[in-house]
Formats: sequence, C-alpha cells, structure tokens
Amino acid sequence: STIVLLFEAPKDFSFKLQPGQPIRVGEGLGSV
Amino acid sequence: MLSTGRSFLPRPRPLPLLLLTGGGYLGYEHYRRRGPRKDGAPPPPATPTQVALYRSFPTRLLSRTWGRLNGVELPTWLRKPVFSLYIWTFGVNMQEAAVEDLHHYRNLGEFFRRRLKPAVRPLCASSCLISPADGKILHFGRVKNSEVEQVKGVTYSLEHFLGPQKGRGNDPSSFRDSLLSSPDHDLFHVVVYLAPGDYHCFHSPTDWKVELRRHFPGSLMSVNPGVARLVKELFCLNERVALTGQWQHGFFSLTAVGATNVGSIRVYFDQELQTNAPRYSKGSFHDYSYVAVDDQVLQVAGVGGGASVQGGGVVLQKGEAVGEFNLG
Repeated sequence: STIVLLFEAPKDFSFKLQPGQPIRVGEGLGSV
Repeated sequence: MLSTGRSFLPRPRPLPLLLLTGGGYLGYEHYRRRGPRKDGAPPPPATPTQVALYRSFPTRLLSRTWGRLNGVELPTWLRKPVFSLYIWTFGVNMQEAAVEDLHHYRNLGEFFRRRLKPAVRPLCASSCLISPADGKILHFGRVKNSEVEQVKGVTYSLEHFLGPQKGRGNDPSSFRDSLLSSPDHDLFHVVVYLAPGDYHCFHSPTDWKVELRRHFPGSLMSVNPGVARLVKELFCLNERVALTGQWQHGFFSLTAVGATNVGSIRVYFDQELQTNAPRYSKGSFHDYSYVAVDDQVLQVAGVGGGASVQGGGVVLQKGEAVGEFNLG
C-alpha cells in the first residue's frame, strides 16, 4: 500500500528527505 | 476410473491456466528486464500490452479472498507459529506493538491492524509536514506540467489521479495551476510505500481541513517499488481514496492507494466509505463532501476518532490517526 501527499506550499518549501529512506509516522518531511 | 470411462486427464480450467502462463510470462519479463544493464540505466516501463495482461488478472477477487481467509479465527495454539512466521518474513518489530502477546490476535487481519504503544512515534515539532505512515520514501519533489513522478522517470497524470476539480470548467490554465491559490506557490508531492511488515495505520501529516473524499474503485495491482518502476500510471489504475481540502498554505490532499494484499482502506471519520466491493465500474469515482450543506450531511458523515466536523469540513490535527489499510 502507498500514501501519496499532494500539496500546495510556498516556492521555498524544502524537503528533508532522501529517496528510498525509511520513515516513520511523525518524522519531519519538510518545512517552509 | 478406466472402468467408468473417465479420462485420466484433468478437465482444462482456463483461469488457473491464464494465471500460470501470464504470471510466468510476466515473471520472466521482469527477470529479463532486471538483468544487469551495462549502461546502468533503469529498466524501461512495461508495454501497454503487458500492463493490460497484468490488469486482466482478477486481483480484486484474489484480494477479497485473501481478506476472507485472514478473517478466519485461528485456534489459539496456531496463532503464535503463524504470526511468528509473518514477523520473521517481513521483519515486524513487535516491541513497538501495543499488544505484544501474539495469542491476543485472533487472525492475521487483526494482527495486521495492530496498534502501537503510545509515544513510540513522537511528532517532529519543527516541521509543518510530517510522515503520515511508516514505510519508505519512494519519491518526492515539485510537480511540473501536471505530471507527477511515482518513481524517477515514471509518471502519472495529476488530473487522472485526483479526478476533475469542481468549478474548473473550461479553464485554459494547466490542471496543476488550477489547484494553486497563489502564484507564489508550487505544488509538491511525497510518496510513502508501506511494506507488508510495517504498521499500516495512517495519520494526519499536518493540521488541515478535509472537504472532500473521492473514492476511485480500480485494479489492485502490487504497488511495491519494482512494480511502480514498470507500470506507468499505476497509482491512477489502482483503487484509492483521495481526501482533499485545505491547509495553511492552500490545497492539500492525502491519497491512500490499495494493493493486492491490502485491498481495502478505512477512514475512521467516514463510516460510509466501502472499498474493494465486488461491484466495480472502470474509470468511475464516488464523491462525498464533508462540507456541511445541511444537518443531514453531518449525520451521515459518521465522525469518529478525534476528528471533528465544522461547517467547512473535517478538522484534523497533525499526527492524529486518520485511517488504516486492511488485508483484502
């Protein structure tokens, strides 16, 4: 199963992620 | 048998034959494509014929059968060996489970829906957006030209994925632009893949208000990263539930995409939602608005958990449990 998030954000929104990295509920995905 | 005149040869059965030959062919193709490539390039996506062949498998029927099988109550003595095998195969961390005693779970379906101990998933306070689920980041980034990447280089149409938007009419701007509330904003996406051993509830990734639920009945192909690399538009073909609304920066959506083994999706505040039902018409979708038009709408919405309905939709807090995936 998969969860897809699609969202609007200011252009300077930045992700704190690496492709393929394991993640858990509550861990930060990104911020403005 | 000879005396009764019956043949030793079994009667031909087309469905298992199709499954065996088709599965064998796809397996061979997958193996051939995944073979070492001298240029290091990723394997090319499957052809439309290969995707059509895969889609012709009765994945929905298989999924529901799998679900029913896993709903059968196991005798107490069998629970520990069965669940231990599952834990060992998929690397489940039972130390995090709210109930560690395997005898407590009556069947694999219940075990799959296990809850976690409180406080084992602290919420990141410095991020306005947190992960809604345990899993692996399949892909993320900025959405360009109304095409979203499910994995690097394999895309799907944003419009097919979310369906037509209300009030758009003959708007000449791109679908992506029509979702944005400000020219200073962009559209972003994140894909989280949940493996069979992961905790399968999903939580609210931010503070937001859900206005609409759109249920797309569809195929139930595997969504594992290998298949996502091969099947273009996989997320538009599979059964899914899209929750859309608003957050502090404008448009926001969370979509739960089903798969063969995990075919049904539950949303705690929506008792009306029924997924992976036998009746299915390709390309259809069913909307349910949480925006109160009158009192009747609020009554049938069936709000549960910590969510609350206000005049403009269902208000969700960051980290709040929203729903779960179920076997079959």
